[in-house]
Amino acid sequence: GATVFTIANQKGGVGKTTTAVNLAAGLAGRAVRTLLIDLDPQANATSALGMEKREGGSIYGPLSGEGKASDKIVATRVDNLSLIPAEVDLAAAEIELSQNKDYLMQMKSCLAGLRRSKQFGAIILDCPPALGILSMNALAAADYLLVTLQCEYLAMEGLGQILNVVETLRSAGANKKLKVGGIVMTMYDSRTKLASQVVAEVKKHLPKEIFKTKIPRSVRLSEAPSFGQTAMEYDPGGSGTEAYRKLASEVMKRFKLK
Amino acid sequence: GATVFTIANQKGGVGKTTTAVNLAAGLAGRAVRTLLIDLDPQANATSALGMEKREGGSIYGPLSGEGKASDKIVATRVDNLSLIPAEVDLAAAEIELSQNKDYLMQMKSCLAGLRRSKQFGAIILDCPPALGILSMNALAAADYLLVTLQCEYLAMEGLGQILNVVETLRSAGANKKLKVGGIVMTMYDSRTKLASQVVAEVKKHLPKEIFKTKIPRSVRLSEAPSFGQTAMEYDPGGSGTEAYRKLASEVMKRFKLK
Ligand SMILES: Nc1ncnc2c1ncn2[C@@H]1O[C@H](COP(=O)(O)OP(=O)(O)OP(=O)(O)O)[C@@H](O)[C@H]1O
Ligand SMILES: Nc1ncnc2c1ncn2[C@@H]1O[C@H](COP(=O)(O)OP(=O)(O)OP(=O)(O)O)[C@@H](O)[C@H]1O
Ligand SMILES: [Mg+2]
Ligand SMILES: [Mg+2]
Repeated sequence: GATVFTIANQKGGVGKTTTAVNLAAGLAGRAVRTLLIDLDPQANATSALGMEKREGGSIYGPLSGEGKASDKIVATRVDNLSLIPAEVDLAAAEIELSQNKDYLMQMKSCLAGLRRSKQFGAIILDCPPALGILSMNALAAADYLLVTLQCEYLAMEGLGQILNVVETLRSAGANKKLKVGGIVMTMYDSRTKLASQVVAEVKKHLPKEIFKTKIPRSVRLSEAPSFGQTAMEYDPGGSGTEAYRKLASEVMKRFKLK
Repeated sequence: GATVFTIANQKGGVGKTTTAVNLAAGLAGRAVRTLLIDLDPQANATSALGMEKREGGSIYGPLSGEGKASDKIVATRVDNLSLIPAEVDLAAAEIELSQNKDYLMQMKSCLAGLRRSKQFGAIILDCPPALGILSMNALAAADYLLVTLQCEYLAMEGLGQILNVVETLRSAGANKKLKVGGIVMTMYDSRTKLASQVVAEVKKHLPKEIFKTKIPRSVRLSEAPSFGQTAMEYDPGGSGTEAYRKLASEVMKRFKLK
């Protein structure tokens, strides 16, 4: 079956979508059949892959009991990479789900069939910048949380908050086996003192979780989404692309993905 | 009385807080008595000014009918700059407010006294990265929306969404006089083609709204918040600081602030 990764951090603009898209593309490039699910009503992962937002095309229907997650899967231009796109109505899902008694477990039950099937080796969930009901659902459904942490801002404060949420979900029994899979350091600029201070601080607190691969700040990475291309398609030899390839192989090793 | 500016963009990490803090500091430096209200449960504006999150210290109480906004005002180290800090519980305000029939107008009524009084010339609201109930309340209470737009990402799609929300609030009568006060282009890197393309695109669609002042990408700007300092305090002669001073005088001229 599939290993489910949720990429979350309530802080905005810290590289969640850039990591979701390029890690997924990196795994697909290594022949791991990967499904990316866009949970952000902004649909940035959907447009970064050159795909359209379609009304009724997202996981929103299945989350509220209409249709199956597998019906929403679309192929992308990238071999081995499939997508469930986002739609604007996903924002309404937060309010609708909150009226459901089991509001935390809807994603988990939506993905149960996909997780058991041999169709995918990895399922990656891209979250919006908030610890709202959609992100909580994604955490309750995940095997591992991957946190992207920007090296430009002493973001430890936000990190503490999301780690607390993981603890609460585990102890409340919503997801007993949820683990912090890893911390991805993004937008690393080796010319600044602050970047190495943030990395050193994270290593001190979470030595086993932090990934060796650091994602450098790279203009090409920030340009690729405007053309609906992954880093591998837009800038195959670039430093950002190379880092995401390395991250993909580090993830494959750490979680024994095939 | 005071002019109320809401700084919002549902896209994360586009410089909302950096602009809220440094525009407020820039106006305060020109002797405009300024109040900054932090509406983000992450409390980034609060920590960027070196202030503590305090339970019960935010606008949350007044929004749900307990206490007055003026009771929550604290002084900062910066002359002419006061703050209503954020607290983690603000995240609960979204759910609580949604159960109130007049859920959109709570912020407007909270600020009514402060707006009429001569205490402040400008009130600035820093929003979380979402178009949830807190941001909607901030828009319903504002005279002007200021949108920060990152030059690194073809962010026009998100811009269209928030402009639609403004239209809806105006036509629904929630805030008939709300105007788009301006678009602040942030993280402008003159070495990249994409940055000038994004600026040209925004100028084409919103020629009157876009501010002349562009905020350059500057490492010093991203370091200042980790030390709890404004750009003016941390890097008085820097390019980012100079840009925010220029933006402050452009805002004073455009909105006739004293
Ligand atoms: N390593 C990098 N180097 C340069 N720019 C980057 C890098 N990673 C991301 N960016 C740019 O920074 C911005 C924020 O990244 P991204 O959208 O991936 O963050 P996010 O956490 O998903 O944001 P949100 O909170 O809105 O979902 C985008 O413009 C993106 O292109
Ligand atoms: N002009 C700039 N040059 C360099 N870095 C910047 C600039 N403006 C903001 N930053 C950095 O980019 C990151 C995002 O900025 P900021 O927190 O102000 O955005 P935001 O829109 O308020 O984010 P959120 O959506 O989480 O509220 C921060 O690390 C900040 O220090
Ligand atoms: Mg994103
Ligand atoms: Mg902010």
